[in-house]
Amino acid sequence: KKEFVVIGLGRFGGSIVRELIEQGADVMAIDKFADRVDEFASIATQAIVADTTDESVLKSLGIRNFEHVIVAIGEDIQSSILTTLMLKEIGVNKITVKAQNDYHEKVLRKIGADQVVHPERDMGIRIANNIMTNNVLDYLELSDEHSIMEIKANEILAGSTLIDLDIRAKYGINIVAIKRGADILVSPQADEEIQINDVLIVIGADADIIRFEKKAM
Amino acid sequence: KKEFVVIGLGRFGGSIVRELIEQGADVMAIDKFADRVDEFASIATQAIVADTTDESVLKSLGIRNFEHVIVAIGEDIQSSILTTLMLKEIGVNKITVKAQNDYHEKVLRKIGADQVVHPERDMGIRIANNIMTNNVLDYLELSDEHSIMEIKANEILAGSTLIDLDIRAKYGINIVAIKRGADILVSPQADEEIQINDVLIVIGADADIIRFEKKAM
Ligand SMILES: Nc1ncnc2c1ncn2[C@@H]1O[C@H](COP(=O)(O)OP(=O)(O)OP(=O)(O)O)[C@@H](O)[C@H]1O
Ligand SMILES: Nc1ncnc2c1ncn2[C@@H]1O[C@H](COP(=O)(O)OP(=O)(O)OP(=O)(O)O)[C@@H](O)[C@H]1O
Repeated sequence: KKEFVVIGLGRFGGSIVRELIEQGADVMAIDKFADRVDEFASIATQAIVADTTDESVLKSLGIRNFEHVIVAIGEDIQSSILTTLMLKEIGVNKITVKAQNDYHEKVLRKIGADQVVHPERDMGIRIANNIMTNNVLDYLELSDEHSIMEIKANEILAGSTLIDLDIRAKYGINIVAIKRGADILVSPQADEEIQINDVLIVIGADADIIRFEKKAM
Repeated sequence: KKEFVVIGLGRFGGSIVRELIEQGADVMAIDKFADRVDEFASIATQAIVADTTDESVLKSLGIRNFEHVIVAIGEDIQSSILTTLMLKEIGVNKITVKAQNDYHEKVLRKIGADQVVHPERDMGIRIANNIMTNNVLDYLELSDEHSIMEIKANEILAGSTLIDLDIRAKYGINIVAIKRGADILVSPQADEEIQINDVLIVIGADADIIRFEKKAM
């Protein structure tokens, strides 16, 4: 069984605890506020009240034996940095830390955090993109310039077949699958007719996908 | 030019302002704290200090003329709810609101929020999944049970061709593309040989993709 430690039980840390437990892992959940810890007493494998900037406390919890520690302390940047430093010195194998801003991330990387995440910033970018493009439901970034996007078909597209639209030739993008209700048609045929409410799963350069969305829809 | 209002300039709201501006939209950025507003004075189209629970203030800003308002007020659930109610009464076309928890979401939907988002909760789920499966870099949920996942090829897979692995027959999943360095090979041929560090873009039922990741890698 995989074993994890999550320090900081705010919305982000708390969500990680719940999902790891859901996926069958063992989780030690730690926070300095007893109220927060109480919320997780019946959820986490262990729920502990502790201030993780105290090195003796970290050692007494046997934290070095866990394969991965997640530091989800938010606004208190100094505590986040100090906790990360301590975990590194104790010899924890892998450390994922939530950063408040770019300065915070720079420091965390220099002191050895393995993975730095920006949940609010990254979701903000995702939501902003979702808002700007009415038809794009969600996307997965493959690289700085390429993505897989979920595009909801509108009335303009409905009734056309993939070969009619000649998407690959005109826009340089590929429809790799179509989500229709509960079904997913992978590698659809050229004669597949698009229906209203189909969700097209498209791969290509971002600029080309957006151009398709503006011109063909 | 698309015009948006973002209320609440924390990490999430601030990120939305920056990304919308980056994408060429006009943005009115509002917060009750002058310090926060100052940060955006040179970024947003307009940066305004205001308490949005004051209906006369909202009206004087001409907010009803904007196509989409984003409410990114965090910890103060009552202000988030009151602001949303006011925006609805003023007749704003579309309202996206950040929720703190499920109770907050229920209330927001009842009072007419068009879109409710949980940035920390959803990123927590994504990070937890990323942590549990070493090889899965990122994913896009197509439905409750199907996803597109980015799987990093390890030494076990390297050297095998797609036909060797017989993935579709054995696991019921499809490799729709391979990311190799800066290149993306869409709809790879059956004789394509996987190289170390390739990122396989896979579509299928989550359970089948995880089974492939456990058994073939
Ligand atoms: N030194 C510490 N030791 C243990 N827990 C801590 C420490 N410092 C802060 N925390 C806890 O970290 C949790 C998350 O911090 P905070 O609420 O400031 O972050 P946040 O980024 O706003 O959270 P989120 O966005 O995840 O809801 C809090 O519950 C807090 O009690
Ligand atoms: N009534 C209000 N009118 C305008 N702005 C408000 C109001 N109430 C709160 N805000 C602002 O909303 C912003 C975001 O709120 P807060 O920092 O509590 O949320 P948060 O969820 O922790 O933020 P994030 O996670 O996005 O960093 C704050 O800058 C705050 O000043």
